[in-house]
Amino acid sequence: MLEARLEQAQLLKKVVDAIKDLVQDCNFDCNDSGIALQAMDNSHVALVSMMLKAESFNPFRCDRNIAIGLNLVSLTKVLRAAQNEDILTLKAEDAPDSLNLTFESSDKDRISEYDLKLMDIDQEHLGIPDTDYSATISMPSAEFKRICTDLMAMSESVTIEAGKDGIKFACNGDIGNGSITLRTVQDVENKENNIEIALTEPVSLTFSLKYLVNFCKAQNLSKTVKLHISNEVPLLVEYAMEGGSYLRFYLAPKIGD
Amino acid sequence: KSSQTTLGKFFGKP
Repeated sequence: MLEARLEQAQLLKKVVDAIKDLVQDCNFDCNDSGIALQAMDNSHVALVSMMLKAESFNPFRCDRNIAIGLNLVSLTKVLRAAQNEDILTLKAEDAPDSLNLTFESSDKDRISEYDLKLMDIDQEHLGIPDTDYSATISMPSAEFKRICTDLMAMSESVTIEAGKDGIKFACNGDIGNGSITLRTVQDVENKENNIEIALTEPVSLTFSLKYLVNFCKAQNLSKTVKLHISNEVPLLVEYAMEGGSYLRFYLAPKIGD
Repeated sequence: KSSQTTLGKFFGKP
């Protein structure tokens, strides 16, 4: 059986909030290392890869592989009943029909308990090859969101160019064009403000802003975001959480002229 | 004009 206790419900609330507009029905695949999810959006352009490591829970118990088939709209309805600071416990049997969720207020004066009906989801998993990306950019997640939102107002697509001079986000729309160039920032006192660019070769790729703006809903999970880019392969946008857990988004590029 | 690719082009079935 699965028993997983989170000190603060907000971790799961934020994760589900960040992905529910991209994927609807998906399996939480549980085993002794944690809870994983891999799901593509309907258009097969974007992929969500979530890993909530056992270390992010206290305690975490899951002695065999359990697939928890969830509708994220339904899960959201239940999670809305949890306060951010509540202690959240997930429980499920080995071949579960339902997921049991309890929310305890931190001063223990209220315990809410819900059972959510599960679905049988036959999910198609993709093998994601290990890639040595040509460019890895680490930046404040709020900055990335601002860039994507600002450019979305002008165009459907953004071209991300990483070179030795920095990283440039450029768009071309009906009303005109615009670009934002970022250079390395080293803020010793506030490391989360850093912009780090690791580059092995220059890259230039175009992506749909609609999906990038959607990924930015994960902003609350982490103060920094990492973009991994190589020519002609999907972009990886990564939000890291405590305990080695992460939320990753992959986005297929736009190609050709 | 560039066209949108899908992930199946890059990521295989495991």
